[in-house]
Amino acid sequence: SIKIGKAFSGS
Amino acid sequence: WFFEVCFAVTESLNTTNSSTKIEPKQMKVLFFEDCVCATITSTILQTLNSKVSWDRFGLSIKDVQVTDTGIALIEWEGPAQLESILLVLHRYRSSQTMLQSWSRETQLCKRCIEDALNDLKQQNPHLFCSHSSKELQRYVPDLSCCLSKLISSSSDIEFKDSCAQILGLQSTDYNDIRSSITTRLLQVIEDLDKQ
Repeated sequence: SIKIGKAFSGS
Repeated sequence: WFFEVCFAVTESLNTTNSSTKIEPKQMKVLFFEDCVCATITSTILQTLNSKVSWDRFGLSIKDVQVTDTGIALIEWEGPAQLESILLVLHRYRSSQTMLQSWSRETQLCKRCIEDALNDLKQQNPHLFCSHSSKELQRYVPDLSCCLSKLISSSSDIEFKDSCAQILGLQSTDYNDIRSSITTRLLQVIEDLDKQ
């Protein structure tokens, strides 16, 4: 099974 | 700078041979700059290689290489159930940014990768348990055994009943107490690791 982890970061 | 990071991992459904030797696997890293696929930069490579705290997620980095097409291949070791990891990084700049700050870029990139790993870990704590928590888990059988022996061998009925009550048990049987303490300790370690 496929698992997804995501994130965003900005200054 | 702005970063967007996405990990796609696959978990092996066949865990019967999970106790056999751990072999290094390869993580493919794709890099996009302003929505266009580009050659991964040396700053990002360095961040991946030495700044990201992979051990907090139960992973060890063995080698980092870049292919002719600009894709990074990272050799990693981790839990046997973890079959493959694909990492996609997207970097773009705000139009108002005048100065490039490499240290700021490294910080942002590191934070974004760790946040994405944390997102995975919250959903799959068993796959991304830190090295230090794995170390702690090794003491659980001994500690549970010791505590349950202490309780079940006591001649103080009131003390035994009170312990069983705290554990939510009806009996003061050694095996019941040991199994309850084991489950609770493992849960506490997992909860603390997720934090």
